[in-house]
Amino acid sequence: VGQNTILEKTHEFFQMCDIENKGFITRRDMQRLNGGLPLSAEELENVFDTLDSDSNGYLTLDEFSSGFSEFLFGQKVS
Amino acid sequence: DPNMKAGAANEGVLANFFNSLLSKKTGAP
Repeated sequence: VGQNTILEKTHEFFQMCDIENKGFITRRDMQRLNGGLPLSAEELENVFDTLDSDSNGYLTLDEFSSGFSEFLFGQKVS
Repeated sequence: DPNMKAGAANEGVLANFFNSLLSKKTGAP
């Protein structure tokens, strides 16, 4: 899977979460996904806490991308 | 080790999350 495809997917998924196009994802944004994804509100909060590496309450594209590459390759690639 | 368990659980929920986004994007049931 090419690097461009991964970047493209990362942006697509980030925008699926950041529906107000703010440039970051909040805990509330993740909770809103509860209806659209087969995950519970608690699991979505768990995902948010896992991805929010600096625990500042906002998910940046970089944090989101690190989590996605960890999922794809088993290690964080910023 | 409880930390190991928490790490594995987080990995699982992350995998679940990204797999859900992938299938939502591709429109797979």
